[in-house]
Amino acid sequence: CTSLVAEDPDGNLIHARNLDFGLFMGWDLKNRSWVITEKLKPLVVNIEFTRNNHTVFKSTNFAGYVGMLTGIRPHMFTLTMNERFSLDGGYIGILEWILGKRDGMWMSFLTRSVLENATSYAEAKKLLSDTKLLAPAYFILGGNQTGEGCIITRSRTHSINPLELDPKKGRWYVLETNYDHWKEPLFLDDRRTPAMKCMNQTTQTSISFKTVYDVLSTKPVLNKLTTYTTLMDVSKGKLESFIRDCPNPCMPW
Amino acid sequence: TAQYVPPFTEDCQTGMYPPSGPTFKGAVTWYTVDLDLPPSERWKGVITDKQKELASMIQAIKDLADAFVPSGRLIDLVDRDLPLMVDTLPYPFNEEIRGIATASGVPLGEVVLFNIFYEIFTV
Repeated sequence: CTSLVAEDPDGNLIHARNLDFGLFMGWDLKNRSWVITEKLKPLVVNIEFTRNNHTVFKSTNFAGYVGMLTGIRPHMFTLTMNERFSLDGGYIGILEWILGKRDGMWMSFLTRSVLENATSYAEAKKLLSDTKLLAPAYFILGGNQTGEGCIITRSRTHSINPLELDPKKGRWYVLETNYDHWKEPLFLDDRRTPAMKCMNQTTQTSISFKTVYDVLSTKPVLNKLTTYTTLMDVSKGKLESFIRDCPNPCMPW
Repeated sequence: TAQYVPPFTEDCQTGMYPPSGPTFKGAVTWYTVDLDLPPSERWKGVITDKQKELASMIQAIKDLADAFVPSGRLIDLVDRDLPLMVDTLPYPFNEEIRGIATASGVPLGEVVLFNIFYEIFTV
């Protein structure tokens, strides 16, 4: 996955992501694609969650999956999550759950609860940083004020080394793939460098849905695992998403 | 302008929006989920429309599992033991998952598996 939050010179925040899923889950030799990735694409839906006939939040989802990976609470905050691979992964959390130790939260249920119940960027950030989880994860959170954007790197128990927007110091965007931001990505899977190169080339003054979509359309940020691209504008309460394909030549991840 | 070996990188794209062409596979349909409905009823509209696609994706996961464990015991385990797990999941997610299984006709254990996929694949 690749997620980013960018701030334009007027303080408007754009949050966007590519959702990549299905690595090593069956390679279709004939079509040169991942089997599960292709099966997930027709399941992509946009959902408006309502209560008392009012919109509570919007999300891009897979039909049949009740948790959230991408969502916007209009005029309050935007949220995406990226997978964080670890040997201390979710299977330990699942084992603990089965054995009756149930003090952790399932990742996608937490993001759904945050989108449903949190009413500010600060509240969402606290919940995503402090709630004990069954699996490690990266949460990318955007707010509705200048400087409100961060990457929360989560172990199962706590938040590690958060990275925040700091436009005054020139950090006008934060960008996360599937590696800790303070470490180099795996050289065979470096989507961070090309994505940052394109963001820097775009410059802050030109940031928009259009230019962010361009960044997320550049290979290998766009790759054979990419199922959808979502663009969100918190102040307009707008969410757009598109099912993607990556014609050859294209990286398998 | 491009390398064909990892890390494959091309020049930054421009003029891709509004989406069209070979990297755009289609628009995404909007649905409404009413949180005032009982959890088991909330996803009916979505699942009615996507029943075939959901069953096809679950079948692909089963085929993959069968490729790893050809005896079929892995899927037996999913169908027999994962439904028991749904009772331990927090409300309203447990009820929503039950509702999805009922509306789609997909066995409950397989819907549970789909919903806990993330935790399984972080390793």
